[in-house]
Amino acid sequence: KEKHKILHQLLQNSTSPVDL
Amino acid sequence: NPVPESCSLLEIEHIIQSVVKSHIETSQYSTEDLKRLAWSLYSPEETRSHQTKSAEVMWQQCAIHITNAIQYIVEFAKRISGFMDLCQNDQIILLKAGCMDVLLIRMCRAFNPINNTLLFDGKFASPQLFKALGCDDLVSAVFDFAKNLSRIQMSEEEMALFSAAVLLSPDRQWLTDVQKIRKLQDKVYMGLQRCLQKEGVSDEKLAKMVSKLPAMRSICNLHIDKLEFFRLVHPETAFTFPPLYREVFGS
Repeated sequence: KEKHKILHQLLQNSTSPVDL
Repeated sequence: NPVPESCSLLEIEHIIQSVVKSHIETSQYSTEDLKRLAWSLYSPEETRSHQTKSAEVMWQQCAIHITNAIQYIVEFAKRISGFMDLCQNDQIILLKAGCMDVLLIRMCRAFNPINNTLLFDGKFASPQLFKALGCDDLVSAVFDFAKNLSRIQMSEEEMALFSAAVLLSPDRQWLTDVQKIRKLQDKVYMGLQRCLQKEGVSDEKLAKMVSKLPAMRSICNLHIDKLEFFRLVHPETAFTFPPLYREVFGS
Protein backbone atom coordinates (compact mmCIF):
# COMPACT_ATOMS: atom_id res chain seq x y z
CA LYS A 1 0.00 0.00 0.00
CA GLU A 2 2.83 2.37 0.90
CA LYS A 3 4.29 1.90 -2.57
CA HIS A 4 1.13 3.24 -4.21
CA LYS A 5 0.12 5.74 -1.56
CA ILE A 6 -1.00 8.48 -3.95
CA LEU A 7 -2.92 6.16 -6.27
CA HIS A 8 -4.69 4.74 -3.21
CA GLN A 9 -5.56 8.23 -2.07
CA LEU A 10 -6.79 9.30 -5.51
CA LEU A 11 -8.94 6.18 -5.76
CA GLN A 12 -10.40 6.66 -2.29
CA ASN A 13 -11.12 10.36 -2.62
CA SER A 14 -14.71 11.03 -3.51
CA THR A 15 -13.68 14.33 -5.02
CA SER A 16 -10.77 14.64 -7.34
CA PRO A 17 -7.76 16.82 -6.57
CA VAL A 18 -7.90 18.10 -10.11
CA ASP A 19 -10.25 20.88 -11.02
CA LEU A 20 -12.69 19.05 -13.26
CA ASN B 1 -19.66 -11.31 -31.15
CA PRO B 2 -23.10 -12.37 -30.00
CA VAL B 3 -24.41 -10.64 -26.89
CA PRO B 4 -24.13 -13.12 -23.99
CA GLU B 5 -27.35 -13.80 -22.11
CA SER B 6 -25.90 -12.25 -18.99
CA CYS B 7 -25.42 -8.94 -20.74
CA SER B 8 -28.61 -7.22 -21.80
CA LEU B 9 -28.86 -4.40 -24.29
CA LEU B 10 -29.87 -2.21 -21.39
CA GLU B 11 -26.59 -3.02 -19.64
CA ILE B 12 -24.66 -2.19 -22.80
CA GLU B 13 -26.46 1.12 -23.17
CA HIS B 14 -25.71 1.83 -19.51
CA ILE B 15 -21.98 1.20 -19.93
CA ILE B 16 -21.88 3.34 -23.09
CA GLN B 17 -23.48 6.23 -21.21
CA SER B 18 -21.21 5.81 -18.20
CA VAL B 19 -17.99 5.65 -20.22
CA VAL B 20 -18.85 8.51 -22.57
CA LYS B 21 -19.97 10.75 -19.69
CA SER B 22 -16.81 9.90 -17.78
CA HIS B 23 -14.62 10.67 -20.83
CA ILE B 24 -16.26 14.03 -21.43
CA GLU B 25 -16.13 15.04 -17.77
CA THR B 26 -12.46 14.13 -17.42
CA SER B 27 -10.98 15.38 -20.68
CA GLN B 28 -8.40 18.06 -19.94
CA TYR B 29 -9.49 19.98 -23.03
CA SER B 30 -12.98 20.12 -24.48
CA THR B 31 -13.41 19.89 -28.25
CA GLU B 32 -14.18 23.64 -28.19
CA ASP B 33 -10.91 24.35 -26.34
CA LEU B 34 -9.00 22.32 -28.91
CA LYS B 35 -10.64 24.13 -31.83
CA ARG B 36 -9.84 27.47 -30.23
CA LEU B 37 -6.19 26.52 -29.68
CA ALA B 38 -5.71 24.79 -33.04
CA TRP B 39 -3.57 27.51 -34.60
CA SER B 40 -1.77 28.60 -31.48
CA LEU B 41 1.73 27.39 -32.36
CA TYR B 42 5.12 27.79 -30.74
CA SER B 43 7.16 30.38 -32.64
CA PRO B 44 10.60 29.35 -33.98
CA GLU B 45 12.18 31.34 -31.11
CA GLU B 46 10.05 29.57 -28.51
CA THR B 47 10.90 26.21 -30.09
CA ARG B 48 14.61 27.04 -30.01
CA SER B 49 14.35 28.11 -26.37
CA HIS B 50 12.88 24.68 -25.50
CA GLN B 51 15.57 22.95 -27.54
CA THR B 52 18.34 24.67 -25.59
CA LYS B 53 16.96 23.67 -22.19
CA SER B 54 18.85 21.00 -20.29
CA ALA B 55 17.58 17.42 -20.48
CA GLU B 56 16.79 17.59 -16.75
CA VAL B 57 14.59 20.67 -17.09
CA MET B 58 12.75 19.31 -20.13
CA TRP B 59 12.21 15.89 -18.54
CA GLN B 60 10.89 17.56 -15.39
CA GLN B 61 8.48 19.67 -17.46
CA CYS B 62 7.20 16.64 -19.37
CA ALA B 63 6.88 14.58 -16.18
CA ILE B 64 4.71 17.33 -14.67
CA HIS B 65 2.43 17.39 -17.74
CA ILE B 66 2.14 13.62 -17.82
CA THR B 67 1.31 13.61 -14.09
CA ASN B 68 -1.48 16.14 -14.60
CA ALA B 69 -2.90 14.00 -17.39
CA ILE B 70 -2.69 10.88 -15.21
CA GLN B 71 -4.85 12.52 -12.53
CA TYR B 72 -7.59 13.03 -15.12
CA ILE B 73 -7.20 9.42 -16.27
CA VAL B 74 -7.57 8.12 -12.70
CA GLU B 75 -10.76 10.15 -12.46
CA PHE B 76 -11.91 8.74 -15.84
CA ALA B 77 -11.41 5.20 -14.53
CA LYS B 78 -13.21 5.91 -11.25
CA ARG B 79 -16.31 7.11 -13.08
CA ILE B 80 -16.58 4.03 -15.34
CA SER B 81 -19.45 1.97 -14.04
CA GLY B 82 -17.98 -1.20 -12.48
CA PHE B 83 -14.38 0.00 -12.09
CA MET B 84 -14.76 0.88 -8.42
CA ASP B 85 -16.33 -2.54 -7.78
CA LEU B 86 -12.96 -4.15 -8.58
CA CYS B 87 -10.59 -4.73 -5.69
CA GLN B 88 -8.14 -1.89 -5.12
CA ASN B 89 -5.18 -4.08 -6.06
CA ASP B 90 -6.68 -4.58 -9.52
CA GLN B 91 -7.65 -0.92 -9.87
CA ILE B 92 -4.03 0.05 -9.24
CA ILE B 93 -2.60 -2.58 -11.59
CA LEU B 94 -4.95 -1.51 -14.39
CA LEU B 95 -4.12 2.15 -13.91
CA LYS B 96 -0.38 1.61 -13.68
CA ALA B 97 -0.36 -0.58 -16.76
CA GLY B 98 -2.92 1.31 -18.82
CA CYS B 99 -2.70 5.01 -18.08
CA MET B 100 -0.01 5.63 -20.69
CA ASP B 101 -2.16 3.83 -23.28
CA VAL B 102 -5.12 6.04 -22.42
CA LEU B 103 -2.87 9.09 -22.50
CA LEU B 104 -1.74 8.15 -26.02
CA ILE B 105 -5.34 7.74 -27.18
CA ARG B 106 -6.27 11.08 -25.61
CA MET B 107 -3.24 12.72 -27.26
CA CYS B 108 -4.65 12.14 -30.71
CA ARG B 109 -7.45 14.61 -29.88
CA ALA B 110 -4.75 17.20 -29.33
CA PHE B 111 -2.80 16.40 -32.50
CA ASN B 112 -2.94 18.50 -35.66
CA PRO B 113 -2.13 16.26 -38.66
CA ILE B 114 -1.93 19.26 -41.01
CA ASN B 115 1.30 20.55 -39.46
CA ASN B 116 2.31 17.50 -37.38
CA THR B 117 2.00 19.33 -34.06
CA LEU B 118 0.81 18.26 -30.62
CA LEU B 119 -0.68 20.37 -27.86
CA PHE B 120 1.92 20.86 -25.14
CA ASP B 121 1.58 23.37 -22.32
CA GLY B 122 -1.08 25.46 -24.06
CA LYS B 123 0.39 25.62 -27.57
CA PHE B 124 0.93 23.24 -30.47
CA ALA B 125 4.49 21.94 -30.70
CA SER B 126 6.47 20.19 -33.43
CA PRO B 127 8.55 17.08 -32.61
CA GLN B 128 11.72 19.22 -32.80
CA LEU B 129 10.63 21.17 -29.70
CA PHE B 130 11.32 18.07 -27.58
CA LYS B 131 14.93 17.68 -28.81
CA ALA B 132 16.41 18.40 -25.35
CA LEU B 133 14.82 15.24 -23.94
CA GLY B 134 17.39 13.23 -25.87
CA CYS B 135 14.71 10.72 -26.90
CA ASP B 136 14.14 11.45 -30.59
CA ASP B 137 12.98 7.87 -31.24
CA LEU B 138 10.33 8.05 -28.49
CA VAL B 139 9.15 11.49 -29.59
CA SER B 140 8.82 10.41 -33.25
CA ALA B 141 7.03 7.23 -32.18
CA VAL B 142 4.49 9.31 -30.22
CA PHE B 143 3.92 11.73 -33.10
CA ASP B 144 3.63 8.88 -35.64
CA PHE B 145 1.18 7.12 -33.37
CA ALA B 146 -0.94 10.27 -32.98
CA LYS B 147 -0.88 10.73 -36.76
CA ASN B 148 -1.95 7.13 -37.43
CA LEU B 149 -4.65 7.12 -34.75
CA SER B 150 -6.08 10.46 -35.87
CA ARG B 151 -6.48 8.98 -39.39
CA ILE B 152 -9.12 6.62 -37.98
CA GLN B 153 -11.21 9.70 -37.12
CA MET B 154 -12.75 8.32 -33.96
CA SER B 155 -15.72 10.16 -32.53
CA GLU B 156 -15.56 11.21 -28.87
CA GLU B 157 -17.90 8.29 -28.08
CA GLU B 158 -15.61 5.80 -29.81
CA MET B 159 -12.51 7.26 -28.20
CA ALA B 160 -14.13 7.04 -24.77
CA LEU B 161 -15.08 3.38 -25.23
CA PHE B 162 -11.75 2.44 -26.80
CA SER B 163 -9.89 4.09 -23.88
CA ALA B 164 -12.03 2.20 -21.37
CA ALA B 165 -11.54 -1.10 -23.21
CA VAL B 166 -7.76 -0.63 -23.22
CA LEU B 167 -7.74 0.35 -19.55
CA LEU B 168 -9.77 -2.73 -18.65
CA SER B 169 -7.30 -5.18 -20.22
CA PRO B 170 -7.60 -8.49 -18.36
CA ASP B 171 -4.17 -9.63 -19.55
CA ARG B 172 -2.16 -7.31 -17.28
CA GLN B 173 0.21 -9.11 -14.94
CA TRP B 174 -0.63 -9.77 -11.27
CA LEU B 175 -4.40 -9.15 -11.51
CA THR B 176 -6.56 -10.87 -8.89
CA ASP B 177 -9.96 -11.08 -10.54
CA VAL B 178 -9.25 -11.57 -14.25
CA GLN B 179 -12.76 -12.87 -14.98
CA LYS B 180 -14.48 -9.82 -13.54
CA ILE B 181 -12.27 -7.51 -15.60
CA ARG B 182 -12.76 -9.58 -18.75
CA LYS B 183 -16.54 -9.33 -18.33
CA LEU B 184 -16.34 -5.59 -17.89
CA GLN B 185 -14.06 -5.23 -20.92
CA ASP B 186 -16.40 -7.41 -23.02
CA LYS B 187 -19.27 -5.15 -22.11
CA VAL B 188 -17.27 -2.06 -23.12
CA TYR B 189 -16.26 -3.68 -26.44
CA MET B 190 -19.91 -4.55 -27.07
CA GLY B 191 -20.76 -0.92 -26.40
CA LEU B 192 -18.08 0.12 -28.87
CA GLN B 193 -19.42 -2.30 -31.50
CA ARG B 194 -22.90 -0.94 -30.95
CA CYS B 195 -21.71 2.65 -31.51
CA LEU B 196 -19.87 1.61 -34.66
CA GLN B 197 -22.85 -0.34 -35.98
CA LYS B 198 -24.90 2.84 -35.80
CA GLU B 199 -22.34 4.38 -38.18
CA GLY B 200 -22.42 1.30 -40.42
CA VAL B 201 -18.63 0.81 -40.33
CA SER B 202 -18.38 -1.72 -37.52
CA ASP B 203 -15.76 -4.33 -38.31
CA GLU B 204 -13.34 -2.29 -40.33
CA LYS B 205 -13.06 0.60 -37.89
CA LEU B 206 -12.86 -1.63 -34.81
CA ALA B 207 -10.13 -3.68 -36.49
CA LYS B 208 -8.19 -0.48 -37.21
CA MET B 209 -8.45 0.60 -33.57
CA VAL B 210 -7.38 -2.78 -32.22
CA SER B 211 -4.47 -2.90 -34.69
CA LYS B 212 -2.93 0.08 -32.83
CA LEU B 213 -2.54 -1.86 -29.57
CA PRO B 214 0.95 -3.25 -30.29
CA ALA B 215 2.26 0.23 -31.20
CA MET B 216 0.81 1.57 -27.94
CA ARG B 217 2.52 -1.12 -25.90
CA SER B 218 5.83 -0.55 -27.63
CA ILE B 219 5.66 3.21 -26.92
CA CYS B 220 4.87 2.48 -23.25
CA ASN B 221 7.89 0.17 -23.03
CA LEU B 222 10.10 2.70 -24.79
CA HIS B 223 9.02 5.39 -22.31
CA ILE B 224 9.96 3.11 -19.39
CA ASP B 225 13.34 2.32 -21.01
CA LYS B 226 14.08 6.01 -21.52
CA LEU B 227 13.02 6.83 -17.96
CA GLU B 228 15.24 4.09 -16.55
CA PHE B 229 18.19 5.40 -18.53
CA PHE B 230 17.46 8.97 -17.42
CA ARG B 231 17.27 7.76 -13.81
CA LEU B 232 20.71 6.20 -14.14
CA VAL B 233 22.29 9.34 -15.57
CA HIS B 234 20.41 11.92 -13.47
CA PRO B 235 19.26 10.17 -10.28
CA GLU B 236 18.81 13.41 -8.31
CA THR B 237 16.52 14.96 -10.91
CA ALA B 238 14.54 11.75 -11.30
CA PHE B 239 13.99 11.80 -7.56
CA THR B 240 12.36 15.23 -7.83
CA PHE B 241 9.81 14.09 -10.44
CA PRO B 242 6.21 14.32 -9.19
CA PRO B 243 5.53 11.51 -6.69
CA LEU B 244 2.53 10.24 -8.70
CA TYR B 245 4.71 9.95 -11.82
CA ARG B 246 7.32 8.00 -9.84
CA GLU B 247 4.63 5.78 -8.38
CA VAL B 248 3.02 4.95 -11.71
CA PHE B 249 6.22 4.41 -13.67
CA GLY B 250 8.35 3.01 -10.87
CA SER B 251 9.30 -0.63 -11.11
